[in-house]
Amino acid sequence: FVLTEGNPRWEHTNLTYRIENYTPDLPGAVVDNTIEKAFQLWSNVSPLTFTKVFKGQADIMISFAWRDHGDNSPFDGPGEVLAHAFQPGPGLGGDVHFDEDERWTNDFTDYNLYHVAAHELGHSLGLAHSSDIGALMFPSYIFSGDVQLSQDDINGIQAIYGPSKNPTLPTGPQTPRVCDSKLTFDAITTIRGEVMFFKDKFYMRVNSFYPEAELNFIAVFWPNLANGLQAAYEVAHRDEVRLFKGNQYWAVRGQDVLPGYPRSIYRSFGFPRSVKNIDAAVFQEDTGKTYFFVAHHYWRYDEYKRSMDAGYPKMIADGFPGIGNKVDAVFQKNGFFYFFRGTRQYKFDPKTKRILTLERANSWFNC
Amino acid sequence: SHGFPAATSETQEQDMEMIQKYLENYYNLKSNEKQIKKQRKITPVVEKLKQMQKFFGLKVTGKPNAETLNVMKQARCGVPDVAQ
Repeated sequence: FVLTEGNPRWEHTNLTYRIENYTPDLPGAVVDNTIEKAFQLWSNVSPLTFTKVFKGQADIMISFAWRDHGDNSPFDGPGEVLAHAFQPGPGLGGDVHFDEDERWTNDFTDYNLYHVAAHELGHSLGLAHSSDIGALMFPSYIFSGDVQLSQDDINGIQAIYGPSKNPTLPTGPQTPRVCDSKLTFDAITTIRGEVMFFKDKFYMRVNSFYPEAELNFIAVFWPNLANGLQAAYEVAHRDEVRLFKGNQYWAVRGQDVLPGYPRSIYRSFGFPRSVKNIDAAVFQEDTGKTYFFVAHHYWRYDEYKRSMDAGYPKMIADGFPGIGNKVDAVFQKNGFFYFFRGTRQYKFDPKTKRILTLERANSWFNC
Repeated sequence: SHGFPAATSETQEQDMEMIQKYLENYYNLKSNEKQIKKQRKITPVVEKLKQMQKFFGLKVTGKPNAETLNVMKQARCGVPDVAQ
């Protein structure tokens, strides 16, 4: 996180705010509720309180404006700059301006007012932009499906105003760091020749424009699959990737979610109802079989016959000796299986059923 | 890059105006600084571009590659990324 240059802060903690005008894009009551929720994010984790006033000068004045609106920072029409806010202080200080040339929404279509308001209020309270892509104070607009303060944001506001009076010490999600030696994964798959790693709300992939690996929100590609993926695999000859969460799965082709999903793993693959979710999955091109890993067992599914092979489930420890009895994630590349369990990665040859190498989970990221 | 596979082509450097404006708005580049194409040596624009690439966790090259342009095209907050 970064504190605004000069460390401006409000000397009183019981702040007032006033909504001077409203966007026609949303009902007034929705705007009122959205702004109130945005303030609550910050009051929940700090000693600050926010009271709404309806006339006169409030500490934080909120308005929707077009183009040149008299503060020497004109807006630019649709897109690009969405809003801005001023650091704590008298008059214009603390005020928030939204660009009325944008379309303001309360869902995941552009642009979500709650997300932008929560960000701008961070400036009104003394925070500058954070380079943590998972932080609300990150400068670019990325809506990941829900609006919450990351641990980075919480650390920032508490550096200015101290902790909240709430007994439970609030915590927020931490953005994975690709070179963290303790990094583990929820799911991994190949996709059109690349390898995509999933963790919480984020994906990671090797990309020549990044020193270590590209990390961003899953929502950037699949907005309604924003987080908590548990397994994924690619059926390359169909240019299809299947993403699993709980007892459902989605099929995607590039960035497009195929119609008719999510579907049930019970109906589509024939899993017994005792299976509540899939830990990991991998398609083996030269046999046309997909291996599903669930707790200590694994199933084998025939993608051509579209049915589960007989004689399953079997014990993972028997079918894949040496990798342990549980799998977090797996993908296949050049005929080898790469199994991930915690911070360990096993390169496994399914033909000889032997482990070839043991690596750290994040060995793919040029750390 | 937001694409499969990730953007791989170096840009033809055709978005010079956007780069210049972005760095002026958010990285304190003075508007009288010449653009990249007119200079061969290290210039304030290259330095500011590196500052922006570092902030966004991109490879710090000082060159306007596809990924850097992709970030610059994203909608964002109007507050600068560095102190004015």
